[in-house]
Amino acid sequence: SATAQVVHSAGRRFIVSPVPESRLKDY
Amino acid sequence: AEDTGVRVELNEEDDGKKASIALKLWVEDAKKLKGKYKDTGAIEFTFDLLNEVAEVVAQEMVDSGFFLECDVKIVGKSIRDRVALIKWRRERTVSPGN
Repeated sequence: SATAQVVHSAGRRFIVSPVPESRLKDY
Repeated sequence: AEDTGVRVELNEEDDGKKASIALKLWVEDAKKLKGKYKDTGAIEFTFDLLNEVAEVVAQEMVDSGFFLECDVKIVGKSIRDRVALIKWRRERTVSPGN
């Protein structure tokens, strides 16, 4: 899958994933 | 809520009990950010509703390279607004008691 993990020095885990479909909005 | 251009949504069903909840954050309108945003996708993370502060998590995202320092307030506000909504919903669903 197209996910990646970034672990902050404070220990928090950020997982990067594809943006949901709902991002498609009118500009 | 004010449109910050940054969207934060629940990333799991809220059972109303867990203190720590999964959230997902992504940029809907990069033009609302002050800094140049490098599109990396959506950021999934957990947030402790009782013990954590939205602005601290926003700073961790900046430190991790997702956003520039100048946008920490926008990101923090976006998280804070969503957290406030989650807490408000929980309070509404809790029985007022006897």
